[in-house]
Amino acid sequence: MIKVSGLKKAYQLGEQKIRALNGVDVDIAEGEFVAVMGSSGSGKSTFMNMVGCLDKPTQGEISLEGERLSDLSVEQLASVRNQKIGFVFQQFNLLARTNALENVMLPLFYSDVDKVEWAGRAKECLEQVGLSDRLSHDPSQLSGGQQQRVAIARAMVNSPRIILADEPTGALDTETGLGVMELFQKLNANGITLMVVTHEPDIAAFAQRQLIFRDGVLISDQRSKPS
Amino acid sequence: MIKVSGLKKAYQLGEQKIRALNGVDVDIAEGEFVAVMGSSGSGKSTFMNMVGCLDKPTQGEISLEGERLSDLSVEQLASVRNQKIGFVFQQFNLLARTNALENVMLPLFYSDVDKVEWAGRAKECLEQVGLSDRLSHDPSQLSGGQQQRVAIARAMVNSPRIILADEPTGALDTETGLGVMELFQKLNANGITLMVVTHEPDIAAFAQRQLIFRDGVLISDQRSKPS
Ligand SMILES: Nc1ncnc2c1ncn2[C@@H]1O[C@H](COP(=O)(O)OP(=O)(O)OP(=O)(O)O)[C@@H](O)[C@H]1O
Ligand SMILES: Nc1ncnc2c1ncn2[C@@H]1O[C@H](COP(=O)(O)OP(=O)(O)OP(=O)(O)O)[C@@H](O)[C@H]1O
Ligand SMILES: [Mg+2]
Ligand SMILES: [Mg+2]
Repeated sequence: MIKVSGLKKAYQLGEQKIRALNGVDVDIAEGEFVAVMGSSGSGKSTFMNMVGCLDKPTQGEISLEGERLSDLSVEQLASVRNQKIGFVFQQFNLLARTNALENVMLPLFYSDVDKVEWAGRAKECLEQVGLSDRLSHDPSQLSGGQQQRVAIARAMVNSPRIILADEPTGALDTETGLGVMELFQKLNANGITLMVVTHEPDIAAFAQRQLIFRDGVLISDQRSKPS
Repeated sequence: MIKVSGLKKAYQLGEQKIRALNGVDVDIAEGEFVAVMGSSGSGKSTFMNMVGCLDKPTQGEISLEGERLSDLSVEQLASVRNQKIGFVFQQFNLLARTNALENVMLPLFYSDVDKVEWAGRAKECLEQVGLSDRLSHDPSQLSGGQQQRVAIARAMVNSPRIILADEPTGALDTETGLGVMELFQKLNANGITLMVVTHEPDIAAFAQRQLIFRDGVLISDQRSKPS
């Protein structure tokens, strides 16, 4: 499903060169549920952005379902992203002055789903994250945790094959966070491949495999029984 | 230091009326360290925004150091906020295309501190949160956790009497988060009054007192020995 080899990413900032990723090799099989951990600044979000076709690596190769990303044009990358991947950003990235329902419908604009079905699908995803009474609120009228749950619903609405979630429970209380992880577990049981960045051990325990980053390299890759 | 009585806040959204706070009474003494907990949407951020002079209550009264906020004009509220309060927002609220040093200097624009001292003070605060090597990065060039630490440094730079921090470790790994809480403990030992919203018990354990919100009211107010 996801094959990463020799992945490097560096940013040039004036004279300073920041090496965010320094050679990452990892294979993720279809239907796996993987947690990504590591200290602040260790390269987790950079790794997810590369796998999620949101940014291009400096070196190395990523293939999704056998397709090498470096062979694709910008338009092809966008189409792979929209068809295959649901993304929950660390900073939510919701559209301002756009209500919850519309934010969740957004990925459907790029899909083949009939326009008539959009509102129904979006409403269903918002129900699954416990927000059926906030459909008409825009982000400034939602709490931090509610905004995060809108971002999670948006990542699910297009029935992606892969969900990449960057600290999806960071703004949620324990109970609400566990509810989201149970939802992810259900999606995973239906065959969706899941990668979740988290720094909370209770959240990582939902995954079958835990990757740990430090200074842009993988220092650990352990399999464990999901709880 | 902070006296809150009969605090209510409601938002009118079309026909829907959202009651975010439904009557909160609490006194916080000078130099106290208080944790604020409760499920997603229970009113924590709304409470902090009211105490932080960022929004006006629908009903009820808040006094800071004996001064009733409802008696103050918009300009006076802004001056109270800038002189007395350091705020760490749940969504960081850093200025885009503005580097870390400048973001941290921002509160000093409204203070009496001599301009010559600004950069030095800001640099010192960024060192205290472990970011002395990221001074020239703007928010888009920082990781989530690094952005949050810039927001924490900004809340400290003006040597406020009160720090209100809304989930200040939400984007940080355990080790980095504990580092921030130790910094807060030091500030509290120097007499600063601290209120920290968190949903992580390890973080709440740093405080002497834990408030718990549910549906816009305080359901618990317990004192405990800080760890
Ligand atoms: N501007 C607004 N307009 C309408 N409703 C709002 C507005 N801001 C907040 N709310 C509602 O008020 C309630 C309380 O929000 P608040 O942000 O205080 O919650 P919170 O306890 O901080 O939650 P979280 O842990 O998710 O950040 C929520 O149900 C939210 O939908
Ligand atoms: N656009 C950029 N320009 C320069 N440096 C960057 C940029 N984006 C990220 N970095 C740097 O790359 C490193 C890795 O960042 P990344 O966002 O991947 O960390 P992270 O593991 O997600 O951290 P966190 O847990 O704090 O979110 C950081 O040190 C950061 O400062
Ligand atoms: Mg990150
Ligand atoms: Mg909040």
